Amino acid sequence: KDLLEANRALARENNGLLKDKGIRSVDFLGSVGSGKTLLIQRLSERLMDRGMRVGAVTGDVSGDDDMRRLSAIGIPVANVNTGKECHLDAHLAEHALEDLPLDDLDVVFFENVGNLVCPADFPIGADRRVVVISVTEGDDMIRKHPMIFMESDVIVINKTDLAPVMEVDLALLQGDAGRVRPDAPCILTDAKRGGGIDDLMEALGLQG
Amino acid sequence: KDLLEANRALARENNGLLKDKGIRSVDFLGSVGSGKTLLIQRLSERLMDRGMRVGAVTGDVSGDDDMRRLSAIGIPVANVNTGKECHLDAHLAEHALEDLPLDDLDVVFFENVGNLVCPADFPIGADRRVVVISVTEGDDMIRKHPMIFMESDVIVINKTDLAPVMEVDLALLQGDAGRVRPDAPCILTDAKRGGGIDDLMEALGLQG
Ligand SMILES: Nc1nc2c(ncn2[C@@H]2O[C@H](COP(=O)(O)OP(=O)(O)OP(=O)(O)O)[C@@H](O)[C@H]2O)c(=O)[nH]1
Ligand SMILES: Nc1nc2c(ncn2[C@@H]2O[C@H](COP(=O)(O)OP(=O)(O)OP(=O)(O)O)[C@@H](O)[C@H]2O)c(=O)[nH]1
Ligand SMILES: [Mg+2]
Ligand SMILES: [Mg+2]
Repeated sequence: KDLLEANRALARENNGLLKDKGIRSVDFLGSVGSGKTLLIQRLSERLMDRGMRVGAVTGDVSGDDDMRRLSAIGIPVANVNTGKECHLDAHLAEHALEDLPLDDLDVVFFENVGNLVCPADFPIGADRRVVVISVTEGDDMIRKHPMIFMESDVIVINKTDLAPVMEVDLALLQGDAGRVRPDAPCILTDAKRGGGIDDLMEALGLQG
Repeated sequence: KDLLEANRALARENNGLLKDKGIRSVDFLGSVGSGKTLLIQRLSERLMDRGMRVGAVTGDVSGDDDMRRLSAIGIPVANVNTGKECHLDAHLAEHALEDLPLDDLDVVFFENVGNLVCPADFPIGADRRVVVISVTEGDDMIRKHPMIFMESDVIVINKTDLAPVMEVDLALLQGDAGRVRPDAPCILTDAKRGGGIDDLMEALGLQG
């Protein structure tokens, strides 16, 4: 479809702009409430400890909740409301980037709308796409939404601290991840306590 | 838009068919893994205990996981795969109903695709729409997705057993529900243990 190709072309332009500025970027996708914002917060804190300058773009259907949470840790954040659209697109991302001090950033994190279906066909121009799901959703999320995982560069299974109380077998999820997307690292995290954040940093190519 | 109006017209036809057969119906919407299937299972068990005959339509992007889980409790189930579409529509629902023994049913439960954005504009013809979210997603889901809650007849906050470990304040969620949709009962449930199921039955008009 022409719309999809136009979006991909603009996504390539966004990526070109970020690379010209020497900025590494990640697009966080995933289910509603899976832990995208908290993971971005943890990664940002770790990067800032190492003297790296981080910025973020938060996308939601409505509101600026995530923008406020991330601003509170001291990073510049641009907010995007998508209205009826169930995913960020390259055009919205391009406008958001205009509101960030790109000359003074090393890393930009995008947080996509919580949705395991719509964002699959709409890259926005980040170096990598990460899909975050959490054990509190059960153990069948990957099998039920293959397309978004097939598009991912890293798969994150979050809230591992709650796997026992949910009676969810992490090995099942890891097996599904390995089958649908063998080339993507599958990282287990507990964003609340910081578990797995170093592994995620490494998988995202952000170590040092 | 013409597509939306055509869908609404077909939804009215679906509802007409169900009413002609003396069948009461509910469309379960909600976030991925919020507990829609388990709630349908609990409600079905309770209805069957009272001699009512229940059927279900399960909609997912891919797979028949929910169909198999509900078939296992002994009710007829029709499965629908929506592919790239992020919501059930009246056309898919109409075809699914052709696969159920409508002359021998009293209640039909539809389970929509897990998504808090797309299904809002696409009624499928059930008497009532129920939106199910769970405390493991945090406490801001209602504020972030107002449109789907504005369309709901009942709001369910599930997995209340996990509110303490999530440190989620149920009163916050209940307050948001009351503000966005004052006319809809807001029901707290623990689908795992059956908590709140009788309240939900009553809110759905299914008591006796
Ligand atoms: N126990 C536990 N809770 C977590 C973890 N990660 C996130 N949470 C909690 O889960 C809820 C949702 O986390 P968020 O970071 O807002 O998730 P999100 O994916 O950004 O949510 P949306 O942007 O609204 O889709 C919050 O209450 C977090 O504190 C985790 O690893 N363990
Ligand atoms: N602790 C707890 N777990 C629950 C509750 N309700 C559902 N679960 C669990 O949550 C997971 C998801 O439940 P499902 O019934 O599959 O949720 P769903 O909304 O149908 O999921 P999708 O159809 O895939 O979007 C499963 O592991 C359930 O056992 C609850 O009230 N408390
Ligand atoms: Mg968020
Ligand atoms: Mg289900």
